[in-house]
Amino acid sequence: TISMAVIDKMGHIAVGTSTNGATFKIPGRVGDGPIAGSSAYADDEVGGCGATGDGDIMMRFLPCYQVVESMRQGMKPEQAAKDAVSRIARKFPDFVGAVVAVDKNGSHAGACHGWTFQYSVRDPNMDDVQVFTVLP
Amino acid sequence: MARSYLSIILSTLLLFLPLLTAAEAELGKPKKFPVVVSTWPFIEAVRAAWRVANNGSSAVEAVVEGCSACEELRCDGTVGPGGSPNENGETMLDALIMDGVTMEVGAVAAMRYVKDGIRAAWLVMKHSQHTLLAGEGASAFAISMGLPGPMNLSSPESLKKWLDWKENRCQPNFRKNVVPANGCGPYKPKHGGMDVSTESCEMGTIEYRLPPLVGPHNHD
Repeated sequence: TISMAVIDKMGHIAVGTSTNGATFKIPGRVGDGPIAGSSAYADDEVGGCGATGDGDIMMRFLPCYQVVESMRQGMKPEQAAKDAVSRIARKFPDFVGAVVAVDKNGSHAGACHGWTFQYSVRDPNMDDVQVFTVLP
Repeated sequence: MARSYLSIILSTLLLFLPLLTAAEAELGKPKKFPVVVSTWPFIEAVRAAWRVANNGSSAVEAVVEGCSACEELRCDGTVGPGGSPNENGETMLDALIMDGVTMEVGAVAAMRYVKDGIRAAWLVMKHSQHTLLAGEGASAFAISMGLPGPMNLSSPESLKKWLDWKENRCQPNFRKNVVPANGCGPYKPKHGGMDVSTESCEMGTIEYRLPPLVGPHNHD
């Protein structure tokens, strides 16, 4: 799954997700890819979020909505990302998933559970895309 | 007369001085935007989004181009056509786009026969008042709005993966409490079928074992 957040030159934020879902899923099964608030969410006044993982579980917790609302309440991206993931892990210790948060100023952070996660960033102060690794 | 000219020039200068210093400070400050952030090391997808955003296009356009690039390149196999066959061997796509300014959302779920997932989601956002279209309805909408299709979204790799799985008696899979437990079905409920009274009354516990299928190469 790719889940992407972009802040354009005007400072406007958009997010998007694209996936072909889980392998050998039961026909008709839809993961959290197309669920606003789970795989991605954005509010121009606050920031954006992308997520990936076991969609069957993540869809029940809407981690990206939680991330954006936590940042609205004043949390930094890292804290908001960790908080959203820990809420899921508390109920499902075996789940695998990750979120990446970016606030309206372009500060970003990731958090994950059950696997090591990487996310990619490009901003004006970089010559090319940089990959960040996040440990569970 | 000359003195009044001088005073006009001086006052104009004084008027614009703060603006000039502010502009200079702004230029000196490192630029903050645009910014592209994406799950996983999908470098080409982020580059594609960056090119669009850095050219001054909108964040929505950049997200569409970035996710589209990943669909075409298939990234790690979990994006776009040709990956993740379901129990019938078919590949279907899910996609979502959200504009953080207007809070508009477009999404497609379990979309068949159309390979452009994120563009289809964008079409739902732009040309419908809905948020999510699913299944063949989503495919028909996307094709009617100009996307290419219908086409087969499987690939030789996904079909081989599926055939190998079938030969391994469809294991592992996402079925639960069914018979046969170790076969390809057709599946029947293990106990009592639709008899909801079989639900126990004691305090339930969260039973969840990570499905053996879910992992770095098999997820949403």
